Amino acid sequence: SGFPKELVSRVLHLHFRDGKTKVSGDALMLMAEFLKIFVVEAAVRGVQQAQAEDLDIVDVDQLEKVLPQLLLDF
Amino acid sequence: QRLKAAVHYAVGRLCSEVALDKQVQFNKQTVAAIAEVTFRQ
Amino acid sequence: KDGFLSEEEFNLWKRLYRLGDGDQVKGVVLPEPHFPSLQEDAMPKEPTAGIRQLSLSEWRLWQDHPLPTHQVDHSDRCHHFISVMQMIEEMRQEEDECSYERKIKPFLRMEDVR
Repeated sequence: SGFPKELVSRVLHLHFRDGKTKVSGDALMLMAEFLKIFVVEAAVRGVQQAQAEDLDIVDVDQLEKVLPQLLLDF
Repeated sequence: QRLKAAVHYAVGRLCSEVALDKQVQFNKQTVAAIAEVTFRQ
Repeated sequence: KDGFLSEEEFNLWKRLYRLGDGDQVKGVVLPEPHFPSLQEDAMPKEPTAGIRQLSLSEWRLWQDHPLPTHQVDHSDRCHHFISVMQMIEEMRQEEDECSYERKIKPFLRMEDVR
């Protein structure tokens, strides 16, 4: 699982000032990989927090606790 | 909104893999929260 | 192929992940940053009913130590943030005298600040 290159391309293009900006295939692959790493890191840190609290379900509270440091790490 | 939904879907799939690996569950709100943060990132 | 969800994926998304009217929490948002000193007239938006607004400050007391990581280590910026939060926590425990001022004052030279 991951982010399809076409999806990554569309999301990047949302923010380009010049609509003619192109993104190479390698750059798209790299961005897709970066996004995957971000999501997995967020998910696992949430899991680690939930496990530390002896919980079986990761709730938004557990994610909120790790969010400041997660965002600063990226 | 269609892009957000597609990002949300991809995030959901990744969270499911993590959940399976770690033997925990994510509730829908947590998956949505990760998707929102990812889209903003 | 166009990056959007296929019909099958869309149905799966609706069933498994989409938050809607049937859910207690109908959506999750990360609030826009608000700098009062820069945007005097713009007030932060109040969250819509049923929408969970993520908070970066709700658990601020927990940020005075590094939390566990997975594949990505903490950045220098993050370590700096943690040390500032530690300092703030120590300062909260102080009464009357400020230990930071006490430590730093011997190094003050007025010619450095004029």
